[in-house]
Amino acid sequence: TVGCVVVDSQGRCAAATSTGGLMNKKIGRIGDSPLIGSGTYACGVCGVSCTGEGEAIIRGTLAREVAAVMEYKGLGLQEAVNYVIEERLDEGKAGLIAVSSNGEVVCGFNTTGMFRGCATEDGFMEVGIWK
Amino acid sequence: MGGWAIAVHGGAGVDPNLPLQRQEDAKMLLTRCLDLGIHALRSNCSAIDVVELVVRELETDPLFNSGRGSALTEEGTVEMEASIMDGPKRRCGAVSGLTTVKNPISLARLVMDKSPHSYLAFSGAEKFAREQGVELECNDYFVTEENVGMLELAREANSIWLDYRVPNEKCSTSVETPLQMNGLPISVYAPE
Repeated sequence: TVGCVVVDSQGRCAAATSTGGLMNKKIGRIGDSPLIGSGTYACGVCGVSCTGEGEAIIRGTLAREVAAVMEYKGLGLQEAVNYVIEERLDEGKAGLIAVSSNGEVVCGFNTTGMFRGCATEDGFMEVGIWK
Repeated sequence: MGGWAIAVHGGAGVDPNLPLQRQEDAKMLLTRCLDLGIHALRSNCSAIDVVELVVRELETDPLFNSGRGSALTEEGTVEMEASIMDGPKRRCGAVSGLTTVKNPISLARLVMDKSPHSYLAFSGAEKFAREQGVELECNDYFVTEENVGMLELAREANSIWLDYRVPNEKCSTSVETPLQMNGLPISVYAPE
């Protein structure tokens, strides 16, 4: 699974996710990546793209959950991502990247590693795999 | 309001023994995709255009599990899916079950922009792709030798795998391993 989230200089957020799914999956199996609100979500507050155990991400409506706790609990982006990864996955393993309309960028995961990279307008740039 | 920001990912659940060269290859691809997105943002492209542009690059490179280099089904074929969402008006597009579309994310974008729906799948999505004139490839184009090998390992381990998960000794030899999904016994999901 691959994904990208962006907030542009006008504060507009967007998210995109694409995948081949799981190795040895059944024909016709649909995972979280195409499901809006699970693998991908964007609104006026944030943009989110998820990856990992699709069935766990679907059950937790993971991408929408980040936006929901920001909207209803008033959490910042980092808190929202931490909360969702720690509280919404049950035994599932997953990771996500997210941006907020005020230019923050966050990555969270509870797997052994996650291929990710991020950059901001003020010059910050990071590429990583492990915690 | 802050400035622009971008993040990309190539999947979670990485084999702790992934060879260093593979790790470097992955970091180089992620850096290349970030640079592509940064250049577009500096040229004032919109967020929705930049996420599509970057995911297309990730789909075209066979390194990660999407587009070319996608994971294989139990029959050794590729079935791809993707979705895209534009925050300001919460417009969205999604596709599933694609077998010939070179860049699934661009078809998802066309579903969002050029169709009255938000999700098209399997033969309907392939028909829409032909109507929209997107680039098509035969299914073999998406299959890589490495993934054929990984599928064999998954079959031997009688399990279903996330990206980059290679069986450890015990599960590849113990034939009584119950069917696994993402490395967990299928019973974890059975209630659903």
